[in-house]
Amino acid sequence: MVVGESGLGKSTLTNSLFLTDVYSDEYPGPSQRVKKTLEVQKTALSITENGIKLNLTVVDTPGFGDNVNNDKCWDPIQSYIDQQYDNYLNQESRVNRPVHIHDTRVHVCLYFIAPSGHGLKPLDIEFMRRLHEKVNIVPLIAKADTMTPDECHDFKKEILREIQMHNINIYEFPDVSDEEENRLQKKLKQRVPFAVIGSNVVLQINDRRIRARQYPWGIAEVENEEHCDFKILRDMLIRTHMQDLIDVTSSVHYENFRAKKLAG
Amino acid sequence: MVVGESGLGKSTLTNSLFLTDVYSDEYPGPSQRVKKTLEVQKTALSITENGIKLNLTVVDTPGFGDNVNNDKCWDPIQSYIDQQYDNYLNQESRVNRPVHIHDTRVHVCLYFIAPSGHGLKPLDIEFMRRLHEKVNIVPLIAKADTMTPDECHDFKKEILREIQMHNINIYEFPDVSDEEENRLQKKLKQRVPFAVIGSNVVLQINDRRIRARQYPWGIAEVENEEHCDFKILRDMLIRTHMQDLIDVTSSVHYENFRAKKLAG
Ligand SMILES: Nc1nc2c(ncn2[C@@H]2O[C@H](COP(=O)(O)OP(=O)(O)O)[C@@H](O)[C@H]2O)c(=O)[nH]1
Ligand SMILES: Nc1nc2c(ncn2[C@@H]2O[C@H](COP(=O)(O)OP(=O)(O)O)[C@@H](O)[C@H]2O)c(=O)[nH]1
Repeated sequence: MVVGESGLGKSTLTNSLFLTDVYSDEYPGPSQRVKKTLEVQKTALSITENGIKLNLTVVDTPGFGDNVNNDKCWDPIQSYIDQQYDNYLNQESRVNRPVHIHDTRVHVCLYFIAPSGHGLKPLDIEFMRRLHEKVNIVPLIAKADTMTPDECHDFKKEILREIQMHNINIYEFPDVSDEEENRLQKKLKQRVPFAVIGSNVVLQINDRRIRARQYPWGIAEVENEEHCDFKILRDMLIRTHMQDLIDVTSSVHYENFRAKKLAG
Repeated sequence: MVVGESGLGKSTLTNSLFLTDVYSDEYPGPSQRVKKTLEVQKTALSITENGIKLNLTVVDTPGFGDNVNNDKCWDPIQSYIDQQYDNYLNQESRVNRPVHIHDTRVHVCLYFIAPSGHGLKPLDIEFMRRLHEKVNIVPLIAKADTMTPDECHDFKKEILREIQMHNINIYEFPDVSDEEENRLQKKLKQRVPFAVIGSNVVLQINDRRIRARQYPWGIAEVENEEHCDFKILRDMLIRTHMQDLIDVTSSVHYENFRAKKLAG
């Protein structure tokens, strides 16, 4: 699930993450599909990663945080997440239940934070406080090329401080089974929250094709780890931690929901 | 007057415009001074331009557009502007009135637009619709280094289209008396709304001292006209059009206010 106000580069980042045009002129991103009421919308896509075909669903919410009054703009999202848990519970509780339950639960919510340079906005805090016990929240600093390395470093520190102050539990990337992998990832995890750049433009630089943003003063490269954390996010989300995201959703968030629901 | 949501670089731009620390650690910008209620606040400063000493007042509004619910967040600003007209009217109407009335009217409102890349936000439209008949509005695209030249060009077109669609009258920089100056400015006026970059950091590049933002992929220069419209804004605001801004305030906006007020 992809959440954040309009213009934070969500569609562009989603396209960059899956190396495909999830959003394009024929099927525009959430900010071009804003309706009178906030609705959660879904897009199905197939990607191949290391020879394995993955069927993913991208869920977005046009209009989130875009109005003068954004009170309760998190409600449709909260309802959607609960609804998927409900559906799963209904299936699971049947006498004759399917061997494989079609799992439509939301396994990760990428929450886009505007690069203001100051800290979280009241809406960010409101959203995360209400959703952190329901879904794995991975906060991302949007449009990271808006900040210098120093500004980004300070901003990350401030965000983490505020997250802790409000007792928000964001998704923690746990250690993996491979020791070598762990050692490599230890350093990368210190870059949370990940600051990302996305681009629909691929530039030809010498003999390389690079997804980047071309400015008069230089080229910001999406997959350059000196420029942003995109590559790290992509790697952990799709390769190393996808299974854990599914497991935590199933064994923690869903079980929470189930316990509360059955307790009545 | 400087208006816009937190984190759009207003303090930084104000410092850059007046080449002085209007805002600093000792006296922080509006985003660090947010209180429970929206208040308009003033800072007096003196700058010297072409040997002439100018006494300016910078008015800002901490908290504008920063809440979950921003309904009526323009009210304190509207009241402040009206109050200055009221004060002036009271002075002007006295039997024994001063030769020089202390003019505290707001002569220009720099309205900061977030570089979303899509268009104006509902709050931007709401604010400008309500204030365009009361004060000279000069809309600025904040943090212009967030956009590539193409994105900026398209964004400007979209903003102007929306401004026209909502019948908003932004301040128009009229021709000046000098023919040569007019010829030079004709091209510059086509860059409205001005897209600005600001910086509190001055870099030493070779033998030049340049206000800029240093990224791993390059240096965005505040006063480079290839990078943004800062220099043009500064020139027209402080040098060529300052008198006109005062005149239009006095002969159009103030007269409008006075006529409405005296009509009862
Ligand atoms: N500076 C910067 N701009 C970006 C980035 N990603 C997208 N954009 C631009 O921001 C604008 C809005 O992007 P979009 O993906 O439609 O945002 P969305 O409304 O959140 O879906 C477009 O002009 C994009 O080209 C980024 O990483 N950095
Ligand atoms: N990308 C970019 N960042 C800027 C610019 N001007 C200021 N900033 C940064 O944005 C953050 C907020 O700036 P500030 O001036 O305090 O914004 P304010 O809240 O609107 O007063 C700081 O980290 C600044 O360094 C700019 O022109 N471009």
